[in-house]
Amino acid sequence: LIELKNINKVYSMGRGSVKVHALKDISLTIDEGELVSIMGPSGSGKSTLMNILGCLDRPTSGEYRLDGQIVSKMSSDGLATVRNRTIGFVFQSFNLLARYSAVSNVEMPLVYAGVPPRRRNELALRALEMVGLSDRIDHKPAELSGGQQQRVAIARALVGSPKLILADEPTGNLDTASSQEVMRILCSLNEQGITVVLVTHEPEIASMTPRVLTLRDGMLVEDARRPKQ
Amino acid sequence: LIELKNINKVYSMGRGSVKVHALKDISLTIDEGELVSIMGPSGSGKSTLMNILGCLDRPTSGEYRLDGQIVSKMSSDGLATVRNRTIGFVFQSFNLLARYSAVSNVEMPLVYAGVPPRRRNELALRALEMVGLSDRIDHKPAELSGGQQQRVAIARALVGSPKLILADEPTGNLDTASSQEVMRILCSLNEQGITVVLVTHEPEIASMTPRVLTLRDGMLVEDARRPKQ
Ligand SMILES: Nc1ncnc2c1ncn2[C@@H]1O[C@H](COP(=O)(O)OP(=O)(O)OP(=O)(O)O)[C@@H](O)[C@H]1O
Ligand SMILES: Nc1ncnc2c1ncn2[C@@H]1O[C@H](COP(=O)(O)OP(=O)(O)OP(=O)(O)O)[C@@H](O)[C@H]1O
Ligand SMILES: [Mg+2]
Ligand SMILES: [Mg+2]
Repeated sequence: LIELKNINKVYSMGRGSVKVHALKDISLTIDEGELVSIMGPSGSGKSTLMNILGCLDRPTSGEYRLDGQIVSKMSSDGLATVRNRTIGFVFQSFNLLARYSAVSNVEMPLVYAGVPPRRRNELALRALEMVGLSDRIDHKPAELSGGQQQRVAIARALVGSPKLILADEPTGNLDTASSQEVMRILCSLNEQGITVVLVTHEPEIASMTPRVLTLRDGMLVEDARRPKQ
Repeated sequence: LIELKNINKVYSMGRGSVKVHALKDISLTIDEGELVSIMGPSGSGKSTLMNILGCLDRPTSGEYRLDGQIVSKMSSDGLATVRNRTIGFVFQSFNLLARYSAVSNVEMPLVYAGVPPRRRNELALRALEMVGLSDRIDHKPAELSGGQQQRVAIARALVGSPKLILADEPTGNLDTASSQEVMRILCSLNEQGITVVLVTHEPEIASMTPRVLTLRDGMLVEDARRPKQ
């Protein structure tokens, strides 16, 4: 499903005078239906890699094939369609729309996909129920706790039944019980065939996935597969 | 230093039709120089309690005495001075100013306190060095990773040598090594006499503090003191 070849990402700031080489020559393949964790120190390039996988940012060099298609050759419309139809993204900073309620935020991907209003609302309520927020559907982000906002972001990523779920630190603000609940949802979606890639800094979460990629200073330093427990 | 008596917080939404009773009859005392963790499920009221302790929000009822002064009786100017001189606050969502660099964000509390520019810059650089970000001082928040933004927020809370540090999930986005580093800083500040209250969902972090308060559904359900290890 995912094929990266020699991916580099350089951020340039201050009118180009300062450069940060955030990803260095990353090559990796992820097959459909895999469940993969990405770990590494703060600043090692995990979110940068997730943004490229999620077609939210372009690499500075290298090739990315998603489902056999070369992403860099696609038009921005084509990219937007792939993003909406194929990928569910949970951002590290949630990225919820401040002026909309939790249920409206979760309906957003379905609006883009042209799903009719009543069906959209039904699917969104079901996704919010899965993450335990049925009693907060009309709250705006500022009227929710940090972990509740995170769970709305997770519900929004799942609601369109995407082929690929990219979750950047999905349990960063959650207590142990809520964390376990989120991992249970992601693992059961994976058992239905959905490919899941998640970034985590918690070893307990990574130990629930059969493959762990480790980044350090922009490089892929380890790719460890564990026999299914 | 901190005395809460029968604190309640009710959020009302939708022009008052919906009410969320976020804190229910909380009474507690925290002495100067203590190191305390607050734990509890997502949505249990931890951030709401921290906002009241940090004089960023007023309780709906009950009394809060900080350093012997009744907070609810203070003018908003008096409150702002207390907040700036006495308290360093690390927000769960960082709350950095987007248009300013890391070092300018860390200097902000010193600007309010009237510290001269050169001294301000020196203290801010020292605080950023403590959290391991000397090579990112000119980056704006959007040019920093999640954990780096968190560490800038921690540096900003420490820079004015406050009497009380309130840190809401200070390690939520950090890998194990960076987390240990932040806890080392908070513990050493506490050994110098600074009172530290931190919210965490990670039991490993709470086990480093001699006292752990547990919230559940807006109530203080446990106040456990551990003999110093
Ligand atoms: N402005 C608001 N209006 C209405 N309800 C709110 C508001 N802010 C918070 N709440 C609700 O109050 C409850 C407590 O929120 P709070 O942010 O204190 O929880 P928390 O313990 O910090 O959770 P987390 O661990 O997820 O950060 C939550 O159920 C939340 O939905
Ligand atoms: N827009 C940008 N401009 C300049 N540098 C950037 C930008 N975004 C990120 N960086 C830098 O690139 C490096 C990688 O950032 P990235 O967000 O991918 O790290 P991360 O592994 O997700 O970290 P964390 O675990 O703290 O979230 C960091 O050192 C960061 O400072
Ligand atoms: Mg990140
Ligand atoms: Mg909170």
